[in-house]
Amino acid sequence: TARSTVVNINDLTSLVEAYKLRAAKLVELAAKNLQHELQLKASKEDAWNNTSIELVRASDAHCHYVVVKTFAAKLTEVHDAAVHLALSTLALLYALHGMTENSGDFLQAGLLTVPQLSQVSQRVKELLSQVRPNAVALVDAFDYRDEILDSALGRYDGNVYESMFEWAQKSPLNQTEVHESYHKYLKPLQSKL
Amino acid sequence: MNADIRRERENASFKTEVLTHILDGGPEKTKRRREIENLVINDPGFQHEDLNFLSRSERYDAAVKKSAWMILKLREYGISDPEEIFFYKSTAQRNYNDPMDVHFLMFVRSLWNMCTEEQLNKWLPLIQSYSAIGTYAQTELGHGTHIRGLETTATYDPSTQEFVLNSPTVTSIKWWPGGLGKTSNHAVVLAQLYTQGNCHGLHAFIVPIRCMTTHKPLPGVVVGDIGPKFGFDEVDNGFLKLENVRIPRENMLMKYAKVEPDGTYKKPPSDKLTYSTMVFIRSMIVGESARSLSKACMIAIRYSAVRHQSELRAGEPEPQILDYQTQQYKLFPLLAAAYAFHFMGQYMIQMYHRISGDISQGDFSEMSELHALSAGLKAFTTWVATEGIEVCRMACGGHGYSRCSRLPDIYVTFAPTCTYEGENTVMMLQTARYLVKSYSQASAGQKLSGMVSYLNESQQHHLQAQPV
Repeated sequence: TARSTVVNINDLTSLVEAYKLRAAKLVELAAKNLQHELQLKASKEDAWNNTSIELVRASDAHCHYVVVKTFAAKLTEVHDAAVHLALSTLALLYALHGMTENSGDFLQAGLLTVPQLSQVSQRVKELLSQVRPNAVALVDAFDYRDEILDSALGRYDGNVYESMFEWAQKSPLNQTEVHESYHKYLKPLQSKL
Repeated sequence: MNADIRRERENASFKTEVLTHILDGGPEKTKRRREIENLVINDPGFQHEDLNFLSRSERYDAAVKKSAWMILKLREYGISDPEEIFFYKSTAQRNYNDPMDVHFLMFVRSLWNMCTEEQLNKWLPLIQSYSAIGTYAQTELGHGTHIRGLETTATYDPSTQEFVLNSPTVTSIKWWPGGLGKTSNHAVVLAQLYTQGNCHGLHAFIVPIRCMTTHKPLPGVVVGDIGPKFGFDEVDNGFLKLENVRIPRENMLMKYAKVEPDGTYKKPPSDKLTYSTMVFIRSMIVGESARSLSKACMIAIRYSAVRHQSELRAGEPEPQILDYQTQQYKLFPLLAAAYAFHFMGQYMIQMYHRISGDISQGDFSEMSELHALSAGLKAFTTWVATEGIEVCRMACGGHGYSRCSRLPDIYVTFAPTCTYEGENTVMMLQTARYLVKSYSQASAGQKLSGMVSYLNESQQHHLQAQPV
């Protein structure tokens, strides 16, 4: 019996369900295509090759579902309210952004309508604004020390330009004021012209 | 401290430290990780020149020096927990690679997983003293992920109770193993086993390739470095040609499959057991996708908070580029993906340890799901992370192009994960094989378990679009 489920784009559980059904649909599609090819072709190998695009899409959708589901499950273990809210925003963003990136699958499977897709895009933009105030704190939480990250641009203290200038001065080309190539090639060239 | 970045931290709505504890798995783990990082960072033995200013040979030299130092220090500090070793190694290596990575991750693990107790008794002391430094030689010049196509042969000779190993064609030359070129003196070689006139498929053999005293290649072994690559400059990925190399029967890894002295073959409970080391690495790579992507996000987002450019409103000062919606749209979904992959990586490693524990107890019931999920998630996460790191680099404008941003190094170090330990499209097709099989079982009314159990449900209902 067909059962209808509302896709609530603000509810991660509902989105996990949608990802699950997208995966199921694509696995079904791939399996049926394979079956169809098997009926047309003599060899299993040719049938498999002729279905491989659908098969890769099915695997991709399965993995995407597993990742969304795992992220949602992790949230249930987070008890600090402020962190929970920040991570929930990220989880929603991950799930909804994935929907916009793979909108064809969700539309084709009848999991979303075109008007809903516009709502999803709008919601993604709202989530970007919500992530914005916490963006630096969210990357700080990864806790890679400057010595490990080793990046002039990603320094904890934000003194990017000073660090870049200091690094540039270490370039071996700066060991002499005039590089030997000037005497070997450019000066002779200038003297000949 | 830069005023912009200070203000960002003051405006955050949560305590960063609490989230760090969640990512690490608890406050105690964070504390211990930081202690280990301090051990490395404060150790003068790990200081070296910026590798970007060195030649490839100098980079390899610096990396081997660091590996040797690291092994001594791990012994000195008594660090033996695999997770703690991982922290130590990743701090020592930073954004680069270790020529002995394959020794630690694949050679030693292969021996642990596939040796009999008697074999372990022989090899463990050699590994612990680093008399045996090894690599894992599977891929061949003309053959990659499709392992049944590998050509290297190991033919059993009952008269001497030895295997004779050969690279019969140019395409069968082993190609790519890390540490094979110059560092290793042993290799776990994957070869087609022939005994009593029959081929029994791919099996693993411990092959000595260099003299353990002089480090010179042994007779019949042609070994060397394959040349500069797209990144991995510190690692001597190598080639190996075997010309009638004889090894004792005991050098076949015989925990599961066996060849008796008379040449009788005893097959393993599952062919997949030969590739258990690969499955472990694929499971690890999921977490590695998170680490590389999160590093790239950290660089791009912090820089975007400091960098000011153009005008949002005429006459007003240049805003932080993080205030541009387009910049947010580039970076924040990747930040979300980095978190998603981090949790996925934790799940995958737990799953690997649980199921591999069951396998060692003789329970193979979940092995297929582990193989399928580790292959698919390795491909899924590495594709996203590789593209994401490049997006982060581009989001940093011209400065992302400088090696001092470290984004180029993170990219070239991470991008090979899309092809090593199984090319991604092939990995996805392996997952698909499991999904199609599961779908057929569900269609036939069988009850599925694990992550594919939804294929049972999907036989019963479907979702319909509704207005929100």
